Amino acid sequence: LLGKSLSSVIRKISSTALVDERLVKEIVRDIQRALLRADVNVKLVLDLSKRIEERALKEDPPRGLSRKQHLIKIVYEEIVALVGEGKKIVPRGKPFKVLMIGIQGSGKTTSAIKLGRYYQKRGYKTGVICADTYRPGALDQLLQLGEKAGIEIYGERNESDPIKIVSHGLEKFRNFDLVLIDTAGRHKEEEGLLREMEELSKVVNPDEVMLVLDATIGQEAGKQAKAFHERAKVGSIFLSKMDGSAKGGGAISAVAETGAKVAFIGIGERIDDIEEFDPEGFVSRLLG
Amino acid sequence: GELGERELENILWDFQISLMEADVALEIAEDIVDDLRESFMKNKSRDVVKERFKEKLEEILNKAKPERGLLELISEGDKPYVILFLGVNGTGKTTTIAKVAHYLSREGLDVVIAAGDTFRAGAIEQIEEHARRLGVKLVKHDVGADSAAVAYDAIKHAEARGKDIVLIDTAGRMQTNRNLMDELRKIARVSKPDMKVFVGDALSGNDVVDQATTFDREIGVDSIILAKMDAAKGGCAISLAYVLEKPILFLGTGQKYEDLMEFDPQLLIDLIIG
Ligand SMILES: Nc1nc2c(ncn2[C@@H]2O[C@H](COP(=O)(O)OP(=O)(O)OP(=O)(O)O)[C@@H](O)[C@H]2O)c(=O)[nH]1
Ligand SMILES: Nc1nc2c(ncn2[C@@H]2O[C@H](COP(=O)(O)OP(=O)(O)OP(=O)(O)O)[C@@H](O)[C@H]2O)c(=O)[nH]1
Ligand SMILES: [Mg+2]
Ligand SMILES: [Mg+2]
Repeated sequence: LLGKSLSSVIRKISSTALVDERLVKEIVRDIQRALLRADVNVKLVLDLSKRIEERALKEDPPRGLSRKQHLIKIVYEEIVALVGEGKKIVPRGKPFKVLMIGIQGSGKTTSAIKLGRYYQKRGYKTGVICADTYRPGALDQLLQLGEKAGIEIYGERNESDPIKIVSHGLEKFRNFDLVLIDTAGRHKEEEGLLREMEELSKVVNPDEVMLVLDATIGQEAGKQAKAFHERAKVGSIFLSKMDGSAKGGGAISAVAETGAKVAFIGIGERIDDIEEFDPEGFVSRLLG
Repeated sequence: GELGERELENILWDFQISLMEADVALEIAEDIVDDLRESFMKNKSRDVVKERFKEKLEEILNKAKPERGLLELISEGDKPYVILFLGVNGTGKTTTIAKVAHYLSREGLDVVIAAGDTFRAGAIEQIEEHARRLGVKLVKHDVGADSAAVAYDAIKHAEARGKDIVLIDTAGRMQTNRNLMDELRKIARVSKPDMKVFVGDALSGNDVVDQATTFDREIGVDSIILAKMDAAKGGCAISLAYVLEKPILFLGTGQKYEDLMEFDPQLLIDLIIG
């Protein structure tokens, strides 16, 4: 029932003669350090450690399972419960509107094009609207990526009101299957930008609000995700830059704070560097 | 009175948690607490606990306090003074270059920017717009051109026109990508920069240490700028100061050109302990 994910933990458990309190504490400590190094929220890690330890020492193994197998099962269940399952997004209705939001530099623009190509390859006619009126070169970035990906881009070079741009873009793409809206980066201290995002979300009335999260993000992930969620109901997460050395533990905090699920991960800068989220693979990488 | 051993452990554990919650890397937080435990063993006095924590952080962060400011280093260096900016994707390199160009121009220096990101979509347009707004000369080639050639061109231009500074932008890259690190090494070899600046994202967690140490080992890092400090707690500054002991020149505190402040250890300590 388990992938290679917990192999080192499993090996330690299997090679030990006896499942006693000392082994349990040692296992919990190993897991704790791996998760902290992977940027999982400190409080979540401490709560998880307590739960694993309590269950391992107090629960009786179910019929047919040795104490060792039971310990392995507990560890696996508790971590996967934190991560949650993936999410299959099936564009329905014309057009299915996805609002891409997130912190500066997290990968929204690149990920919007990756998603566009992912769905267009599966038969959904896709358009992307450039609603970033702040970043120099934002429209050029989308136009160039769109040309490579064969995706239509809508933008207005000299318009400073993103709401106007989005209204015009939605009109242009009204017969498309899928429309992705790329927005400017923002974080929870920028009240004006959060308010703009809230207004944008009201005008767009998106079918999906996707938070693009940088896999390298540290302990601020949960608080930032919560602030976004309070203004626009986050339904899914795109975890970018998983091709580096970061483990993406911040995604767990974002899931915990928003109830959203991780739908996709970004694994590089190219348009095809996108994968559906695989919880087991994620957990395996998390534990190093 | 004196701290009991159990009480000391609880205090140290709480401090380690507050460091980690402020984005100090796990192993660094552990090392800091180990150092503190040793010093507490020598003097168990209860009433200077918070002072000792502050002193420890000051001791670490002062290792990253620049001995000489950027303007001083430039005045002592060759002309043109060449600065190469490097770091992983999306940390704020291009925007930071614009801020530094703004800062130096206001000090009366003649700046040239090299559009060294010849790879990413919209990269040249992005820095071109910044250069236009700042009234600063930009040297660029076509998309896909050799980044080292753009850097070389910009330096030659600066030499010919008696310009003071060349700021070289580079594409973001994962420190784990062998080919891209080789490319960066070539850019550094060709441009022979007076200063190599690592631009880190203050929101990043444990990975920032691996990023900076890898860039330092593979390419060399002379100083650090941490962007997006307006969104962060800044523990990464402690991790980097502890591990690299390289000067942190500036903190990026927003998206406008003025949002560049000199690194002040006290500010960071107040964020974390205060
Ligand atoms: N290696 C890697 N790089 C990525 C990935 N996703 C995005 N990037 C890079 O990260 C950088 C930032 O990406 P953008 O798409 O511009 O980010 P953004 O969120 O739109 O940025 P703002 O609009 O400024 O907030 C670029 O250099 C991208 O090529 C990924 O999955 N892996
Ligand atoms: N809030 C805030 N945003 C910043 C700061 N510095 C940069 N940004 C934003 O972060 C995003 C990415 O900045 P860039 O300058 O494109 O980053 P980069 O490192 O050049 O990105 P790549 O070249 O794609 O690797 C942009 O939206 C910037 O406006 C800062 O100090 N504070
Ligand atoms: Mg963008
Ligand atoms: Mg750049």
